[in-house]
Amino acid sequence: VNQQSQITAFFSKT
Amino acid sequence: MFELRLVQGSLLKKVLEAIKDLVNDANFDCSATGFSLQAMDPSHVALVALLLRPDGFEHYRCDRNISMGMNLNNMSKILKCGGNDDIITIRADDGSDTVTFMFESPNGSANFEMNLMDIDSEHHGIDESKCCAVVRMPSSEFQRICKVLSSIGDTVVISVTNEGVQFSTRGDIGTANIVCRQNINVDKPEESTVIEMSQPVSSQFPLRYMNSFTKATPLSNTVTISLTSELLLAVEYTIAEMGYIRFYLAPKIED
Repeated sequence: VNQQSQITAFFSKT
Repeated sequence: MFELRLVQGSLLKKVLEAIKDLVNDANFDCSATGFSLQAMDPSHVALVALLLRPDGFEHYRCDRNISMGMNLNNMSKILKCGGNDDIITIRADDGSDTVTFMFESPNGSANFEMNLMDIDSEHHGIDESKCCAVVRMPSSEFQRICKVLSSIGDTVVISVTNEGVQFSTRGDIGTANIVCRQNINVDKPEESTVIEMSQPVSSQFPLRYMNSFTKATPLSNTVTISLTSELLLAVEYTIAEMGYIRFYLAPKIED
C-alpha cells in the first residue's frame, strides 16, 4: 500500500 | 493603499487558470517583494507558491503590507469578465473588505468589486538547498507525458539517473515507461532537456496532481522539475521575467 504523505512535513512554519 | 497595473492582463488570467482547481481560497500578500501567494490544496498534499515582482507591473504601489483573502473561483469569474488584451488594475484601500478589478481596453473600461474573505493561513519556509536532481524540459512535452500516463495509471514514478529522466506508471491494462534524455538545443534553448543531478533519485506521485500543475503550461515554454533528497517534488513555471509559479508535491511512500 502506498501512503500519501502530507506536504506540511516538508516545510517549516515561518 | 494597494494598487497594481498589469498591461498584459492575460498573464493574471493564466495564473488563475493554473491554480484555481488546486486551491479554493488563498491570501494574496502584497508587499515590497511583490504580489505573492502561498497556499495548500484542501488535502494538504500540494503547496503552490506564486510571486509577481513589482518591476513586472507598469505601476505597483504598496503603502503597507496587506493580505487579501480571495476565493479563487470567484476571482477567476471576475477576471473572465475582462477581455484577453485588457489592461488590469487591482486596487484595495487600507482596511477595506473589498478589492476592485478594473479592465481597460481602447474601447472603454469596466469595474468589478469583489468581497474579500478572512482566511487562516500559515506561511511555510521553503528550503531549496536539499535539491538533488533538476530537470528542465519543454513544458508542452511534460504536459503530454502526464496526460498520456494518466490514461494508463494513477501514480507516476519519476526516476532521474545519468541516463535521463524516466516517467513510469502501471494500471489495469498494463504499464508505461517514457524516458527523456538530455538534449541540448543551442539554437532553441526552450526545446532543450537539461538534467543536473548530484545523485540518482526516484519517487512516486499522484498523476491527478501532476495534471493539475500542467494547467500552468500556457505561462512558460519550459518547466523545471526538481526532486530533493527527501523526495519532495517541485514543478516550476517562470512567468515572463516577472516571477514564477511553483508547485510542491509530497511523495507517496511505501507503507
